[in-house]
Formats: sequence, C-alpha cells, structure tokens
Amino acid sequence: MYLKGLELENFKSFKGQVDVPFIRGFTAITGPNGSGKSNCGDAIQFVLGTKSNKNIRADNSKDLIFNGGGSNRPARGCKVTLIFDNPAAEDERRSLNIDTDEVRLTRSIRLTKSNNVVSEYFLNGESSSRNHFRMLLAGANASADGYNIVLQGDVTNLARMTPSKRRKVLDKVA
Amino acid sequence: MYLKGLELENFKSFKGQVDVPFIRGFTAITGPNGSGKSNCGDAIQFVLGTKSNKNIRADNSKDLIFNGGGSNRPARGCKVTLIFDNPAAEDERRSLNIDTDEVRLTRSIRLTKSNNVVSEYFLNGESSSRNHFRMLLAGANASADGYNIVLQGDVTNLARMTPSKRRKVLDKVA
Amino acid sequence: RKKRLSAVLKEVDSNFREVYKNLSGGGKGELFLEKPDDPFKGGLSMWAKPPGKSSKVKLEQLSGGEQSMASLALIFAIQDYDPSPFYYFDEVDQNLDPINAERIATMCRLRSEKAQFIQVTLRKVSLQLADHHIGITHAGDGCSRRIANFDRERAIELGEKAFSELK
Amino acid sequence: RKKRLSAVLKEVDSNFREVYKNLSGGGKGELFLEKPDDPFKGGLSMWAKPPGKSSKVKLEQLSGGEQSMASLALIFAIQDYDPSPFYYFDEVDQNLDPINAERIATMCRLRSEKAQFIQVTLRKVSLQLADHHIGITHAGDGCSRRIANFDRERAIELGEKAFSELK
Ligand SMILES: Nc1ncnc2c1ncn2[C@@H]1O[C@H](COP(=O)(O)OP(=O)(O)OP(=O)(O)O)[C@@H](O)[C@H]1O
Ligand SMILES: Nc1ncnc2c1ncn2[C@@H]1O[C@H](COP(=O)(O)OP(=O)(O)OP(=O)(O)O)[C@@H](O)[C@H]1O
Ligand SMILES: [Mg+2]
Ligand SMILES: [Mg+2]
Repeated sequence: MYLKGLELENFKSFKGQVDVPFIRGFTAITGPNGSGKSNCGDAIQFVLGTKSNKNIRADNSKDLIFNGGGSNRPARGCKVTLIFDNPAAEDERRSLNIDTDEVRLTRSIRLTKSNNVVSEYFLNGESSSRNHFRMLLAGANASADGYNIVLQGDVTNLARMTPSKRRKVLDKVA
Repeated sequence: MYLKGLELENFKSFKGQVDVPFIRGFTAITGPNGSGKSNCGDAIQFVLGTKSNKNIRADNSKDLIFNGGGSNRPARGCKVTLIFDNPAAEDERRSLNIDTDEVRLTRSIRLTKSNNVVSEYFLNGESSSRNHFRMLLAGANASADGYNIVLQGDVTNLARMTPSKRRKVLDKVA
Repeated sequence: RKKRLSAVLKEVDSNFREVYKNLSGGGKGELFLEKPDDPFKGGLSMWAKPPGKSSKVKLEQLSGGEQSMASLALIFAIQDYDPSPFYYFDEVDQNLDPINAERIATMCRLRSEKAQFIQVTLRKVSLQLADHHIGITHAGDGCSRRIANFDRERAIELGEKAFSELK
Repeated sequence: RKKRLSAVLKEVDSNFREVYKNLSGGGKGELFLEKPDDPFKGGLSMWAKPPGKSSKVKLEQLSGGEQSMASLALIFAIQDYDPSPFYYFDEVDQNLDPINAERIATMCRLRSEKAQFIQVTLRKVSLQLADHHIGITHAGDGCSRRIANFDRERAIELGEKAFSELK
C-alpha cells in the first residue's frame, strides 16, 4: 500500500483545489519558506486524525480553513482527501480493510451560518466516521501521530525525550 | 571592542590547547557534525558565566573536562580564555572597565585528588572572581545568556515564547 | 504483556545496533530497559557513541547532528521490526552536514523498496537522491500551489538560484 | 521604571518594523505591550506578516523559516537600540531557504561594521558571505582541532565534497 496523493481544498494556505501526487518510492518536497510544504504534512495528519490541533499548528479548527491570503476573502470550509493504493495480496488481504484497489479517505470541516465548526468524514465518497478511519488506519499500521511522521523541528526528539516517553513510543508499536 | 579569539585547553572535545582566532567583522565557523563548533559557543558562555550548566549541555561541571575521546585518557581540568580587544575611546573610556588594550578573561575548573570541582577566574593572569567578571561584562553589554547569543536549535524561540518571557528579554536590555 | 514488550525491545535493539553502526560510519548504539524485569515500571534508555568518541559520552552531550542521526537510526530500527506503509520526514536534515544528509537520503532511497518515503527538504544533497520531486510555492499572494514540470534539475536550481546571484 | 520600559519598547518596535520589512521583503511586523498602561503586569506580544499573506495570520501558524526570520529581525531591532559588542549565531539558518539564508548573512555582513558577528553554519550561502572562515574538525579520534589554511574556497569545498561524490 502507498499514498498516491493528496487533494487539498482550501486547507490552510491552499486556495481552491490543489493536487499533490506522490510515487511509490522516494519523493522530495521542496520550495521557499512559507510556501506550504509543512502544510502538506498537516493535511495528512488532519485526515489520519491527529490527537490535537496543536500538532498541525492550529489553535482551533477554524485556523485550518484558508483565510483568504493577501486578498482576504476567506473560505467557509476545507477538505482534504488522501488517496491510497490498496492492492490485494496473494492471500486476498489488503492493508486497508476495505475491498477496493483504491481508497479515498476524506475529511472536511465547514463553518455553519452561526460560525460553528462541523467535521465530516467520507470513505470512497460515502459518509463515514472518525472511528472507522481509526480502525482502518490502525490495521494498516498508518495511525495518526505515529513514529513514522517526523514534524519540522522534531527530528532530535527521540534522542532527547525521557526514557519513559521513549518506552511509550515502543509500547504503541508492540 | 571585539573578541580577538579563544584559547581552549581540554574543554569538552578540545584535547590539549587549541586556539580559535576571530576577526573584527563577520566570521563563519563550519565543519562536520560533532566536530566541536557548538562547543566553541559553550566555551564563550562558560567564561561569561552562564547561569546553568544546562545552557552549555553539561549535567555537571565535570562533563566540561575533556573525557579522553577515543583513547579514553581524560584530563583532570580544563581552561578557557577569552581575549578581548579593549581600546580606549576618545574620552579615554573603554568597553571593559579595565585599563589595558587587551583583556584576557580566563575561567578554569580542575578536579582535586578527591574528585571535587574547583572553579577559578583570572583577569589578565591575576586571580579574579565570578562577580568581577559579571560587573566588567555587564558594563560592556556582554553579559552571559544575552539576546546576542543564539544557541543551536533556539533561533525560533523569540517568536515562539510567551509574551511575558519576551518582555523579560526586553527588561534585561532596558 | 511484559514478555511481549521485552521481546519487541530486544529485536528493535538488535536492529538499532546495526542501523546506527551503518549510519554513523562505525559508531556504537544500544537501547536498554531501565527495569528489565519489569519493563512497564521503567523507561527505555538510549545510548549512542559516534566513531572515535569516548564510550563515556552521554546522549545529552552529543551535537545536534549526532542526535538527529541517532533518532533517525531508531526510526529505521523500528521500521525493520514493524514497518509503516509510509514515512513522512519534514526537514530532518536541518542539523546534518552534507555527508550525514547524504547517508539519510541514501537510506531512505534504499528502504523505499519496502515503504514509501516522503522527505520535505531544502538541502541539495537530499534533493539529488530523491526519485520524484514536488515543488510548492506561494506566488506572493499567500496561496500555495504546485510548481508545474518540476524535476530534479529544477529542484536543485530553485535552491542554487540565490547562490549563483551572489557570485 | 514603567516610563523607561515603555520608551525602550517604543523604540525597539519602531526598529523592528523597519528591519522586518527589510528582511521579509515587504512584510509587516510589530511589537505591542499587552498592558500598555502597566507594562510590567503584561507581556510583550509580537506579530509578523510575510508579504502576500493575510493580516489575520497568527505567529504560531507561520512556518519554521518565517518564525526564524521574525526572531532574527527582533534581535537586529534590539541591536539598533542597544548594541552588544558581538553576536554569536549557532546554526540560525537551519530552517532558512537559500534566499532567506542569504538575507540574514548579508545583514550580518552589513552590521559587522558596528558589531562583531560570528555565525556557525553548514550552509553554502552563509559561508559565501562571511569575511573570515574557521574550520573545526574531529579527525576521527574525538579530539577537536582547527583546520589549517582554511578560507572561503576550502569552507565551501568541505560541504560540496559529499555532493560531488554523488555525481
Ligand atoms: N488558514 C490559513 N490560511 C492561509 N494561510 C495559512 C493558513 N494557515 C497557515 N497559513 C500560512 O501557511 C504558511 C506556512 O506554511 P508551511 O508551514 O507549510 O511553510 P513551509 O513551506 O513548510 O515553510 P518552511 O520552509 O519555512 O518550513 C504561513 O505563512 C501561514 O501564514
Ligand atoms: N567532555 C568532553 N570530552 C570529550 N568530548 C566531548 C565532551 N563533551 C562533549 N564532547 C563531544 O563533543 C561533541 C559535540 O560537539 P559540538 O556540539 O560542538 O558539535 P558540532 O560541531 O556543533 O556539531 P553539529 O554540526 O552536529 O551541531 C560530541 O560528540 C560530544 O561527545
Ligand atoms: Mg516547513
Ligand atoms: Mg552544533
């Protein structure tokens, strides 16, 4: 299984819809400071279901919606889709326990007329839930906040954390 | 006034005596990972009198003494000298309030036979004290732990710290 | 399950020793439980010694680059025990000199046979070793976009442009 | 002395607006007291908006590179009010793309008329702009030494060596 790409719609600094395709192997993302590279990582964590908005550098969910940039015309909601390649193995098992060769996990938030935040989840276009996502992703070893995602500035954490925090990282893996 | 150079003797990764000369203008220090570049900054803070050994990545003062490296023959003490150019201005005042064109500030620590740590200070070769250093350096706007020294990994601190911590930085300057 | 955790840690430790020796060019690293008989009551300590250094070295004394290499070695060691389908590394080469940045990018490239690696980076060395390149820009109006027709040459050029203007 | 602190902050804020506009290529920055009538009872807030971005942007949302530039702008703003004799910057360009790394090194170079600047760096752009170069190495035995005959060319070569071996 691999992540074929992201579809970002009004997520953080991405105005309108922007597609970011990946490949099976080794991809490098680059660009100037403040261009939106780390926001792509935030988008991935947003769909995987990170425990706290702090992990994606947002005080609250409203901060995730494109704020209008220089023109100051903010959006009223945002949506991110992760597109996974999910082939069946010889024993017919798939990494994500859903019977399609491609799996689209979508999470969106939108502002209601009274400016409340509504969070929605879609699996291959059909309504789903945060818990269903969590089960699917856990089964594929792709849970949110895993050791496999290193945020900017965090690379030395594993060496600097206390022994008990480090053991807890291994507990999650075991 | 400017820092003409450092003389390091058995300080952290510096075995024996190593001189590091600077110029009046813009100096760049480079080299491989783990070579000792940040240890030079630690040496400067050591003499200026940093509040805590944690700021120079040492659990206790013994960690500052060259530990022998690969050959494992540790030293029994270490010494660092900061050499300042201290010219008299037209009004005959000098940045460091001591009447010499060059000022050598030396701090050393050594292990006694019973492995206790003894810290000593020398001003132009004569016995001095931590307090005397502090007064001289404060008068020259060169106190330890100032905003003018940015340790590795700390560059975003001023932007990320709480407003009250930031105000305290300005309190020290005012 | 105490037995299970101990078994997992034994295996990850064995992987860590291997990977760290490789990534540090001959150094030594190990993981050990503070309370081996009662793993959940203590933490997991880590020790890493780059080549040529004294075996008395403490993890806190290591340089930024050395701590980055030890942390990344642990990630690869865990991958060998229980792989994730993808690894997302945001500027993990910030602290690394060119030789170490190359070692990390090379290891990502080798391991990309078994898992997908995505590295956000500003470093030429890392860009040189990636198979696929994505350029993100914010053309001065605060809106992020993907740069079209972006490949290894254009990626490296993007960074080099500022440098060549200096000359 | 409340009056004194308010006066100092007014001046540093004015410097900060100037420096940040310069360093960010047209962005806007400001400093303001949380309690202007009682400075010591509140903190000092900072706000920075890179060019092209919305004025609603919060400091926490800025990228690593943008936060580095804002922090460095504040340091230069304080220098303009009350200079220290020397500035020691250890890898402040870790987060910076080549254009921003060049802006910082250029500002250090200009300001080195009035104060001494020492920058520890691994980045080619910063090495290119320094007047004087010191190379530190640990020739594989854990003992730090200074590299002899070290100049700008050798400094840049040290970093480039790993890269050219890739080709
Ligand atoms: N809701 C939002 N609407 C518009 N812009 C936003 C929003 N949230 C964050 N941003 C902008 O996104 C930018 C940060 O993007 P990001 O962190 O992805 O940059 P980056 O490419 O990783 O940069 P660096 O190389 O410095 O790490 C900031 O300038 C911030 O103002
Ligand atoms: N007392 C000591 N005796 C011998 N070596 C020491 C001592 N204290 C620290 N060291 C060594 O110094 C090295 C770290 O040096 P330093 O932090 O200056 O590296 P650096 O050049 O800044 O590297 P980087 O580019 O990764 O930041 C470590 O390998 C550490 O083991
Ligand atoms: Mg980033
Ligand atoms: Mg360092």
